[in-house]
Amino acid sequence: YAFFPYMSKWKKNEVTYRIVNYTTDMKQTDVDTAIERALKVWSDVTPLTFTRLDEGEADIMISFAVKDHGDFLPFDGPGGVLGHAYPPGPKINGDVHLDDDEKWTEDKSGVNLFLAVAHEFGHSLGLAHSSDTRALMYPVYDINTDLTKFRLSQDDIDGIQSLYGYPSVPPTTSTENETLEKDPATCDPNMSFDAVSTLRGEMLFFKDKYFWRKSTNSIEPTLCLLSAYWPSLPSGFDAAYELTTKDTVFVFKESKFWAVRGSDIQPGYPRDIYTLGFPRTVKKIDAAFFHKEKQKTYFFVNDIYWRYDEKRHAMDHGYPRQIATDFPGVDEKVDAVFEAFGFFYFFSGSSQIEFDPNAQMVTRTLKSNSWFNC
Amino acid sequence: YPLDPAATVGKLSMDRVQKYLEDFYHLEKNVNQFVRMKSSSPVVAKIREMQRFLGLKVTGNLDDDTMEMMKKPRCGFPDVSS
Repeated sequence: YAFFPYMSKWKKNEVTYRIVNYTTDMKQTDVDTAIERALKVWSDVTPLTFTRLDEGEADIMISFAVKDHGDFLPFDGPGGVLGHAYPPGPKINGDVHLDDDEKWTEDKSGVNLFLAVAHEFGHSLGLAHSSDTRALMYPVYDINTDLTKFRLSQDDIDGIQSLYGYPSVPPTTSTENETLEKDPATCDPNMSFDAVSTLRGEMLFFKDKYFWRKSTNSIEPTLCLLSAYWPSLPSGFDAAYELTTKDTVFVFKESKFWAVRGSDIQPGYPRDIYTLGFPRTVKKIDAAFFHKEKQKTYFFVNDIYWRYDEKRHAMDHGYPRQIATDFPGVDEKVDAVFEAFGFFYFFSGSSQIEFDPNAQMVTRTLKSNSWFNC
Repeated sequence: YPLDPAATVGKLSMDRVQKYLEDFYHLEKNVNQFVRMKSSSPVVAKIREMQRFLGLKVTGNLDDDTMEMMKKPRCGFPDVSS
């Protein structure tokens, strides 16, 4: 990511915007919606709020124009330049100009307005272009972006949070999150998780860019945005576990892992999983949990598992071993696992297996989201 | 040899290429730049800078990938600060 000279940014978190005129390519309500969604991309990961003005001078004036439109940067007709925007500041600064010689659309049949204007808002907030080809702030419009699952890249998040910091209000109280809390997804019987972990007596259920927090003394879980708590972590973890003896949660994604204490990422991370003793053939971890009684951490990969000695900081000899041999009844690929109340809970798709390590047998099969008291 | 500014490489005129480098990589506006594109010319340096920023193979030449990238729709703001 990159900034403008002097790292220009808004000296306040409440930014105003005004849609000065409309393109005739789309319904006005669709333009409004695309612009609101594009602003939300940035407000989701910062303390910024955006208030719409319908008249007068707003911080971000959004207008459609063609060819020479009075700012010495004429547009070039269909194709080529789609729009431009100015860094934060008074008057024309912060403003967004969109080339109305483009065919603006809600979908991808023309130039997708949400995607293009979300990029321009990055400039209006203080980001210059990024050379990270996955970043929204990469200068070239990526027609292949999956609009149904759009998310800022880590580069975008790192850049904008260097300017404005993290969201001030944890998303657990934001309206968006309240609707999500009541969102049927929480109780979807087909719910599956990327990873699960304990954390200081709570349980965390990770899914894409969200996680549910469930404490033993609350009936319902709370749904949170990962980027609100650990903004510099990638989303879509592969595995996570709490090393209770060190008050640390380790999270894994592909061949990297991070150590997190509370909301602080420990220095010196991410590290390669190979530093734990995995062979190079292992590209990612499926699931992991720490067994406090034995001071051992179990790592599950496909149908085998390793056991890591947290005292010796090394893998135990004689591993990997077959999961089904030592955990009879755990036959499916493990998505996630944690230990609770003396049992091991293995998550696989929408099912969860409760395993009694003393009796060495499966005691119950549950729905993965059985902890949410649906 | 003098390159005709209207000459096209992969359906992109030399004019367009020069304007791209001027607009987004602050190539000095000088008509004769393109007349002699020796390896040390500022134009080649700007082509390299663009290729590096956009994640292309840095060749200094207007190869197909580079020309393809320059035809794609994009933001009008420069890629590098002047």
